Amino acid sequence: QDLLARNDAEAVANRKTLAQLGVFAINLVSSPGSGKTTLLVETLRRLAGEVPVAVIEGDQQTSRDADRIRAAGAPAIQVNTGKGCHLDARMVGQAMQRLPLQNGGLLLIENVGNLVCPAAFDLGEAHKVAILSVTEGEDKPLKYPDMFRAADLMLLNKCDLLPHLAFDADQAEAFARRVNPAIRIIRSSATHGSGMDEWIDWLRAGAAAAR
Amino acid sequence: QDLLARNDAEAVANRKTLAQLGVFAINLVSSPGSGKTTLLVETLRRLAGEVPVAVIEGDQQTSRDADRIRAAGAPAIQVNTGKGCHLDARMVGQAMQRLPLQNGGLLLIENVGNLVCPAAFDLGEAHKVAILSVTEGEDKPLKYPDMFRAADLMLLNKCDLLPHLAFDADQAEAFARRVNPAIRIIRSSATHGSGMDEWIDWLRAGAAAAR
Ligand SMILES: Nc1nc2c(ncn2[C@@H]2O[C@H](COP(=O)(O)OP(=O)(O)OP(=O)(O)O)[C@@H](O)[C@H]2O)c(=O)[nH]1
Ligand SMILES: Nc1nc2c(ncn2[C@@H]2O[C@H](COP(=O)(O)OP(=O)(O)OP(=O)(O)O)[C@@H](O)[C@H]2O)c(=O)[nH]1
Ligand SMILES: [Mg+2]
Ligand SMILES: [Mg+2]
Ligand SMILES: [Zn+2]
Ligand SMILES: [Zn+2]
Repeated sequence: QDLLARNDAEAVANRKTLAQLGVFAINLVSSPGSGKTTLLVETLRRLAGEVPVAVIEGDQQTSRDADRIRAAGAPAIQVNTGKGCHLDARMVGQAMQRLPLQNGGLLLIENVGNLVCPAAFDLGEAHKVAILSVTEGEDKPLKYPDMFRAADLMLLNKCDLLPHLAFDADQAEAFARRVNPAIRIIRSSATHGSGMDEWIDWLRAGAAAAR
Repeated sequence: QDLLARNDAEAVANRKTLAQLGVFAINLVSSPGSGKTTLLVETLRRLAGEVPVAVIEGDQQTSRDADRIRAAGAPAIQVNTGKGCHLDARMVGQAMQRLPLQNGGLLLIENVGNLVCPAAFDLGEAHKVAILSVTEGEDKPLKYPDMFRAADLMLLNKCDLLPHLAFDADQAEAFARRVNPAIRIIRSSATHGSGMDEWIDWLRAGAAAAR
């Protein structure tokens, strides 16, 4: 538990720095392959030239995700966690020092794909945003409850695939609200565009409030 | 590292017990929602009356997966890991004592949905079997390499969805072989049946060899 106490102290320092800079930071969490990077790339395309964005990418190995972000035109730091299965506040604090963070801008942190540990590690973000892909089944909020309890917003992603699945989106939302009655939910498709306007508006509002 | 050494000792004890009993044990690992339980339920349907099967289910919370297994007619123990993100050899050893394990039978262990930590924890199984769903993207073997290196068999699952995805199955297989040249790969659909004959034959062969 010392580990978490130390991490919380570093998260407080990160949050203070971000507040002083006027930067809105989110911590994007999900299972592997739910669509975090695809969502970020599409977000960058829609916000290009309007809001300054910096990205921190967390993965066990490779810089593939940071490469995708840089190709989309935003500065990105790749953190490789090796045997570790989550980002922590120290990693994020160090990466922040290497990024251009601007007033009224966004810091988008994509965590390691993992529905368990990242729920316990505060990075200094304003909000955790959980992505649940409709291909994963309705029951994930019940089976991996800590993550959905820790998230303020859930994107129910890949909704373009619903016609090909026996997935009950209402049931999935009901399970999420059972675990976290206050959670906000947006049904999205990062590749086909549904829900993206609501998501972008939510980010714009956060950035404006952080200024 | 003491943790892993202690775990390895318990895994050795589990493996010895399973060898003495003549039971073929596998450790099923994947991201959350890749289809582990669906695969097991379909496996039980196809092996009913032919091979004795027992199941250990690992999840943070709920007994939903064990309930699905029991409804399919097999004995199942649900292990809830709470904040933990993986099964370990002690949990499995304790669950084994509460299951009817028979010579020439199968012990199917479904781990917590997580592509990171479970790779490091030997449970005493004969093989780790990784499931990669075609909905997760081709790059998972490169980004979460430890798991695919630890697996002897990979099921590329949900292949029934391929017509609706921009997923390159050959590329996914090439990435898996890049991190683990010896990995065996079966393209499957737990809900539509493709690849299931090859999977069942692989289990039958394992059970026969363990006798
Ligand atoms: N149909 C559909 N596919 C999507 C959508 N979003 C992402 N994908 C696909 O899902 C796969 C994984 O997407 P990524 O964006 O790499 O997922 P991720 O969450 O960043 O994955 P990791 O960082 O490895 O955990 C890719 O094949 C994407 O094309 C969506 O809204 N609809
Ligand atoms: N189209 C399709 N859907 C599948 C297939 N296998 C599983 N599913 C669906 O994928 C979702 C998740 O399946 P589960 O079997 O619960 O996955 P799991 O890996 O056991 O999930 P956790 O135990 O929570 O990690 C469900 O909606 C299943 O119906 C498949 O081969 N094809
Ligand atoms: Mg990604
Ligand atoms: Mg399951
Ligand atoms: Zn972790
Ligand atoms: Zn773990």
